[in-house]
Amino acid sequence: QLTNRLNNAFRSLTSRGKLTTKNIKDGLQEVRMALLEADVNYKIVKQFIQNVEDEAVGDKVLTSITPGQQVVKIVHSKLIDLLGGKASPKISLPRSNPTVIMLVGLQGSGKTTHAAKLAVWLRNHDWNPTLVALDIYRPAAAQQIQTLAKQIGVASVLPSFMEQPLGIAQRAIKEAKTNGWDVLILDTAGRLQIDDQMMRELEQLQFKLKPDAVFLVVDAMTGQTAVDVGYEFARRVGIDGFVLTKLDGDAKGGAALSLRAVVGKPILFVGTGEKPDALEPFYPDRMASRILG
Amino acid sequence: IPLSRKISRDDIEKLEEVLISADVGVETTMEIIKDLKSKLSKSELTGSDVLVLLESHLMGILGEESGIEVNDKPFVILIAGVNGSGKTTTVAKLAHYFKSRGKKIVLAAGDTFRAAAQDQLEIWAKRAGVDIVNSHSGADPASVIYDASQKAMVKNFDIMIADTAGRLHTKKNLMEELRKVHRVAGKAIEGSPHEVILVVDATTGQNGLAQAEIFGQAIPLTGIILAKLDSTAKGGIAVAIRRKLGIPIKFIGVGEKIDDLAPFVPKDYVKAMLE
Ligand SMILES: Nc1nc2c(ncn2[C@@H]2O[C@H](COP(=O)(O)OP(=O)(O)OP(=O)(O)O)[C@@H](O)[C@H]2O)c(=O)[nH]1
Ligand SMILES: Nc1nc2c(ncn2[C@@H]2O[C@H](COP(=O)(O)OP(=O)(O)OP(=O)(O)O)[C@@H](O)[C@H]2O)c(=O)[nH]1
Ligand SMILES: [Mg+2]
Ligand SMILES: [Mg+2]
Repeated sequence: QLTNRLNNAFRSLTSRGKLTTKNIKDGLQEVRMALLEADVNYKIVKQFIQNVEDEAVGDKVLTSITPGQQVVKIVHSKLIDLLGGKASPKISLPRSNPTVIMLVGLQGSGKTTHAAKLAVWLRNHDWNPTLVALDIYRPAAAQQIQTLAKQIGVASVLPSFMEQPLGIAQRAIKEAKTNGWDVLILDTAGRLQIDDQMMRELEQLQFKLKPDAVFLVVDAMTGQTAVDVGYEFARRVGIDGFVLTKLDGDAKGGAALSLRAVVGKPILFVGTGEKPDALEPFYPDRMASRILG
Repeated sequence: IPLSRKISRDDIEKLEEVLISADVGVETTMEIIKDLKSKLSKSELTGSDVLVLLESHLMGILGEESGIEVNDKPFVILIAGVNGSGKTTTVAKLAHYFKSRGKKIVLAAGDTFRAAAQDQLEIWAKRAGVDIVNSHSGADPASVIYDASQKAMVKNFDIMIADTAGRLHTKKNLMEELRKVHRVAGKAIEGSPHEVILVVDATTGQNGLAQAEIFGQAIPLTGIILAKLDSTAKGGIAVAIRRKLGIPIKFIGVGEKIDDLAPFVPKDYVKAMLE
């Protein structure tokens, strides 16, 4: 428990006067370790700790709480700011006839599962969604979309023999207009941000289709590479927001902070299970508490 | 790190970034840094000295190369891990690996839960040219493993590789299901499962240690396969797992194709981590 560790670090501190630079440095060493253990990126932790230190020096020691609690309070509120502020981000999608949402990310992050979850969420908000399978590589990827679509009762557009992702998407957009689907959720293949050919596929999809939203789907247990992944996807494809998945596990999810810090876009949703209803809006304050442990 | 000039305590601190960035974790990193600093206090070191010491410290943690020795028939390999870690693809890769070494293989499609999981492994089985035992969606995974075990014995297979559904170690009912699969495998074939592998995604951070810990409490893990090492991640959590739990890393996954499996070679892995 971070508060306990901080209280131990501050045991010798008197309860009067201001927080000195030494108090803060000691306390922040504990915070630094907690953030690194929570998978926040090394460089981002360094920057964050420096910012808190600058802000905390000279703060009056409050008499109602322990110095350890006070440092945690400062850190906690600063984390919330970094995660996007107190309120859950507002998700507003334009009505584009059809609106196009594209899901991208590393292999196994949860894209296909969250395509289905987003469809359920959108339907609950008066949209008429359809799933579009653009993963032509992974064995049975199209079947996975087809099965999920049937489970949740929405339509799906699946690859025809030899059809490429751009062709499938363009066909889906045409069909959307005739079938009255007002939002298409494009599920793409998992890929490494360093795979130039696969990243070029996404660049082409983005360029030709101009999706209304591109969401990077990230596994909450992602470690230090989250920064490289977020940065590269944002640089090459453009990211409008994140979906953080598998938060029903016990990963602290420090990658969330790294992504937000490096890309500057909001985490919009969190995945909290394998079923299509396991999608929640992102709450910065809950995430901050989770990261600090 | 400047290789030729003398190294200071501050230089050693900089190594902390290399190790943490590789997902080795705070605890293991601090132990390594402490050890290097104590060596520095005993004699002067150059950058290349420190590099050699760091390599040998990591190699010391990782231990000898350890593979899968097929020393029984039918030899059963049980594959487990959290959702999306790379299990099903790893099962296919292992099938290809052993088939190319002349073994007769049958797969057990133990994921009876996730959409199109059985279809996915069926396609891989065809590509690998191996047999597969599957069931209907929603079937008891233990019954698939039981049927595959029977087939392996009756039809004289050399190896049976059992895929299981992804599961988070925090889900007690799913960990209990895994225990049951392990138990049923043991009842069906004496000594089975002979190899119990946890597939860990190399991009995983510190949670990988909790995964190995909790999965290891449910079933006796004999090895780790570190998948997706072709990513920018260094998979340093494998070092922490080896250090704290003693589970050896046996193979690495380095891509999405059926032959993208390689034996884990500590020397190569450490070199790649430190470059
Ligand atoms: N517990 C839990 N499991 C999840 C969550 N999201 C996805 N999963 C599981 O994670 C695994 C991978 O999900 P997929 O949707 O296939 O991932 P993907 O990103 O489409 O994978 P690729 O297409 O191969 O890149 C599956 O077992 C899912 O059921 C979540 O929020 N919680
Ligand atoms: N780049 C890369 N991708 C991999 C590797 N191993 C698996 N993958 C990819 O990771 C994704 C998930 O692989 P699966 O084999 O479905 O993972 P799983 O653990 O069986 O997933 P669940 O059964 O849903 O829990 C797929 O897109 C695979 O192609 C690897 O070594 N390198
Ligand atoms: Mg997918
Ligand atoms: Mg699988």
